[in-house]
Parts: sequence; C-alpha cells; structure tokens
Amino acid sequence: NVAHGLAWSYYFGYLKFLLPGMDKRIECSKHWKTDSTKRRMCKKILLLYPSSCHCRLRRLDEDSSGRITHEGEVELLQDRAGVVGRVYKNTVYSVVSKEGKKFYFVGEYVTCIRTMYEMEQSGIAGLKPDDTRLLSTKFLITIKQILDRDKDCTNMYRIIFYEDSDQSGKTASLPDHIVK
Amino acid sequence: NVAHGLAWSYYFGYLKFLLPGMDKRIECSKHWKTDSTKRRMCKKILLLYPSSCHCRLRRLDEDSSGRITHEGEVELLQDRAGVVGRVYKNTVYSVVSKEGKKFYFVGEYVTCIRTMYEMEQSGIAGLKPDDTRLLSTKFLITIKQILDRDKDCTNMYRIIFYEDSDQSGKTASLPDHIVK
Ligand SMILES: Nc1nc(=O)c2ncn([C@@H]3O[C@@H]4COP(=O)(O)O[C@H]5[C@@H](O)[C@H](n6cnc7c(N)ncnc76)O[C@@H]5COP(=O)(O)O[C@@H]3[C@@H]4O)c2[nH]1
Repeated sequence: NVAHGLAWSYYFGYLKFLLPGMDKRIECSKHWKTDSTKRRMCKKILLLYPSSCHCRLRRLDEDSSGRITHEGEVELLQDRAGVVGRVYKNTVYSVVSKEGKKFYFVGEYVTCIRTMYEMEQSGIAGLKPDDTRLLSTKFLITIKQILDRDKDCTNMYRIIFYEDSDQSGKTASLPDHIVK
Repeated sequence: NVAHGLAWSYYFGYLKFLLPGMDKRIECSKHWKTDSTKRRMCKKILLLYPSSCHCRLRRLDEDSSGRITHEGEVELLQDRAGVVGRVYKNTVYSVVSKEGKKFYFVGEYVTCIRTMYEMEQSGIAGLKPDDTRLLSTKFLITIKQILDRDKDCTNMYRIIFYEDSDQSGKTASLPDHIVK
C-alpha cells in the first residue's frame, strides 16, 4: 500500500543516513559557531507536516509575513545508486518570535507530502482528497514507528504536525509553531 | 500498494521535472561542446535497472574493469518543499566498447531499486526476495505507463533493463549494454 512504500522510502532513502550526525553537521555550520546565534539554534531538523498535505510553498520564507528568512544551508554528499556525490542539502532559516526574538533552525517540509499532494492534484494517480487524508495519516503513523526503532535517529529531528485550515501548507502561525 | 507509491514518487518527485529539457542540459555540458566527444555522447539519460534489484554499487565506475570512468556532472537546481536550491545532479561517465571506442553518457540506477533492495535486506519492512521481484515488476510496468503518457519526457531517457545473474547489480557486460 502506498503510504507504507512512501514511509519506507523516506526512511531508507533519506532519514536513515541524514539524521545520524545531524547535530554534528549543524554544529559545524557557521550559524552555530557565531556566539550570538548559537544560543538560539535548534540542533534538531524540523520536519514540517501540514494537516492538509498541501505543501504549496517551495521555500519557507515565502508568505511568512517576513518572519522567516533564508539564512544558509548544511550539506551532506554521498555516492548513491550511480550518482557520484549526490547532494543532500538542508536549508537554514531564522524565525522571529512574537516578542521579536530571532531563532535559527534547519527545516523543511516532509518531502513525501509534496508527492501525495501532486498525486491528488494531477488526478492521474486516481487519488481523491479523502484518500490523501487517509494516506497521510497512515504515512505519519508508519514513519514515526520506523524512527522510534532507530536509535541513531533519536533526538535528531522533530516532526511538527500542524493544522493549516487554509489548505495551503502555511498558516500565519507557522512561525510560532516553529518557535515553540 | 508499495510499487505504485514508489513509481508515482519517482515520477512526481524527480522525472517529471528532470526529464524535460534533459537534452538541452546535456548539450550545455562541457562534454558535449568538445568536438571529439560530441559525436559520441548520448542525449538521453540512461536509467539502469538490474533484474535482481540489487544495485550494490554506489558509482558506476566501481568494478567495471576499468571500462567505465567518471567524467563529470550535469546539475539542476530547484526550490522544493522547503529546501532552497535543492540540487538534482546527474553523473556523466564514459564507457569503452569492446573495439576500444569511447562513448559518453549521463547515467545512474533507477533510484527506487535501492530502496526496495534495502527494504528486503534489512528485514524490518517484512519483504522477502520473492516479494521484491514482484514489487520490481509492478514498479517497472507502472513507471513505463506513467512516462509514456508524459509527452515532455519522450526521448529524454532510456530505461536499460538487464539480467545480472550474480545478483550484484553489475555484470561484466554492463558496459556493453550501455554502449548499445
Ligand atoms: N528534502 C529532501 N531532500 C533530499 O535531498 C532528498 N533525497 C531524497 N528525499 C526523499 O527521501 C525519499 C527517498 O528518496 P529516494 O532517493 O529513494 O527516491 C527519490 C529518487 O528515486 C528520485 N530522486 C529525487 N531526487 C533525486 C536526486 N537528486 N537524484 C536521484 N534521484 C532522485 O525521486 C524519488 C522521490 O524523491 P522525493 O520526492 O524528493 O523524496 C525523497 C523520497 O521521499 C529527499 N528529501
């Protein structure tokens, strides 16, 4: 079933080697090394999961009413399946809290959501909006179970599930979800 | 079902935007522009598909008895699902035919095969070798159907399905399969 395939693929093809050592890679980035930013940078990668599965945004700094800014990246290179030096890049953003404090984090949407969204939108995969919700729930349960069993991934990530009532994968409160 | 999920993910998450314009990207690479190599470079990306689904090799130039050499890359950058400037890199290799002629090509394994292989090997996904074969067949049929319907992808790729009896994702004749 589709949700299982996507969850296992997301784990074996990405999280299994990305997450272990994520904290070290963040520590090596220039944002960590700057004293002023160090105390306000999260050492876990934030994986955003909008309830609608619509991750319409290509970048987290679009549409965020200026509260999220693109700051840089952390990279991991790996030879894989015939591609020499495949690049696994994660984006560093900063977010301003309601009180005006700036926090730094590595974040992105859970990539598979984009696939589920496009499968539904295109119509060619035969997926309806209700199917997507079900798929998404199964996917989330499965990926959490998989990650719980991998000790090397523990504490390297946080899945942030949030309600986006406007179905756009963003909400005015996304920056606040992140700040928390 | 798993094969469908992987096929749709491979299409929406990769081939749908990678393949259109692949020929232009190859033409812009330095290998194409050199007269001596131009006449012997394939303008389609070669997607290798070993029958065992075991793509044990990380790079095509390992174990190829020196006949395959890493020559360079072509890249595509795209903002996607929160990652700014995600890198989609394809590797350029050269291969020497039995007559000693050198050909250039952009090639890699069909990435999802690696996922199926690891799901089976790890045991945690509950997949047995027979399941993998079935999964692989369904995946191949599905991805071919999807690509046949996308006119922008036509003539941009060739899926090379080959028998690897030693179950290692490579065969002494791999270079020859490629040369053809
Ligand atoms: N955010 C993010 N950054 C990454 O670098 C990345 N790499 C993979 N993934 C996600 O992990 C999972 C497993 O990846 P796999 O490589 O087996 O399948 C991939 C792979 O078969 C193919 N593909 C995608 N990008 C590339 C690439 N750069 N090179 C080769 N193949 C690729 O298309 C499938 C779907 O990709 P995405 O839909 O982007 O999400 C993937 C997927 O959910 C990523 N997610």
